[in-house]
Amino acid sequence: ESSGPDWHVVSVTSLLPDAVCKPKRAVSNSSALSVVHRHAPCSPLQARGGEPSHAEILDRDQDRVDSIHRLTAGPSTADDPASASKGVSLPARRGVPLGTANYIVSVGLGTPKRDFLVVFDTGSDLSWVQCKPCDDCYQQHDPLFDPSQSTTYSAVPCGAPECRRLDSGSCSSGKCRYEVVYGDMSQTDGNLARDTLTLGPSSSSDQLQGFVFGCGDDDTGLFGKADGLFGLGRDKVSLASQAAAKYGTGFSYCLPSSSSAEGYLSLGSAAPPNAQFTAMVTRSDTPSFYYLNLVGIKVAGRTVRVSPAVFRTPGTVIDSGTVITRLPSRAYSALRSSFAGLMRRYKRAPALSILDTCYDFTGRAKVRIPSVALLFDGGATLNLGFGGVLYVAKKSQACLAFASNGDDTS
Amino acid sequence: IGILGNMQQKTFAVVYDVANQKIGFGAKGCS
Repeated sequence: ESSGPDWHVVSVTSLLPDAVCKPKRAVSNSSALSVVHRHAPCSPLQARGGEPSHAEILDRDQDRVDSIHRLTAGPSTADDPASASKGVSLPARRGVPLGTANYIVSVGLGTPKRDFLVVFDTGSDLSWVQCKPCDDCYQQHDPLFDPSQSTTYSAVPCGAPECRRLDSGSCSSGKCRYEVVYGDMSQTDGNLARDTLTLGPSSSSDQLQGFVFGCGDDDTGLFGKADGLFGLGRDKVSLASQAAAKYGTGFSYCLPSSSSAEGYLSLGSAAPPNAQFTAMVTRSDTPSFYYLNLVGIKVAGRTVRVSPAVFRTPGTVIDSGTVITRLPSRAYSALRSSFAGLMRRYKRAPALSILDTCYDFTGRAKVRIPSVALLFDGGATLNLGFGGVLYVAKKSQACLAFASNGDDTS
Repeated sequence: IGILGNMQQKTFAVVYDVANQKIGFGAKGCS
């Protein structure tokens, strides 16, 4: 329910997600994979009672953001003991250490193909699944991928360009060993390999022959029961790059609202007619990230008073795996002030992890929430739906779904 | 740096047009 473009009027009973899956297929172009949230009722990985709490999700989100900040801060952080303890001193091409993403897709690997549920992540490059034989694998949703059962599997030799690009510096019995250490200390090690990747429902026209991926045999951390992870970053080894010759450069996705729909991940760059574009920015020190220029914010239709330089100087990364958008301190303060000023009628609630502007909607039938829009270089505007404005942990704790990066002079 | 997280990307079609070096957002992208 809406009340003009500047406000969201929402029934309080609809604030929390449905407890059951109501699959609504997303519309997309060809070679699209269905996307569901890892912890939503539509997820095949959902473990009843085993999902993390809201506070845990947000704490993990901060681990990922800390990792992105360390990477983009450049070599000056290399002497920081905290940085070293998280493994970010590893060469960048050893894997982009950014933790797991929150959305999953199903992919087919090998010949005959076997289906695997993997998280997808625009903040990292190398794709991997757990493989047999495995020294130390966590419990996953499907049986392990068995290279010996695939007629198209081959190990990547140490001298291959794909191995040299990884800079893993490890070679065993002529096989290339890879390692990715993520920002939350999750880790995968294994052999770099090639096999046929099938995208979509099993048609040979949607196959990538010789897809390079990691065959993990020593994996620990916060991967849940996912069978692996697929990277969509900008490096040559990512799924997006390897699929470019077949589908064209670029890709698109729609992340579903958490419970009642499925989204999609589609390779190739076809865009919906209503899409608004902004420039994709590249930084040589972190070439795997997709940067763009956020230049302003509107609350209830009015531009928040922040100089565009506050956004432009540090820059902005778009990431499918970070949950909460992080803003420069001055921008967040201005957003919070505007938002809170328009929410004065509601009782405040305690902070939730990194979210400090929370409200208690107990006893109310409807709430009226100011809209938030993000403005990008070139005029593209992201008019956020209600779900992008408030993070609703419970009726008594609904929080502005933005956070500060902390001291933006640091 | 700022980070545009997935809470704010939900339900939009997010387009990574690498050939033309641009990123697009289409409202109601899942429906």
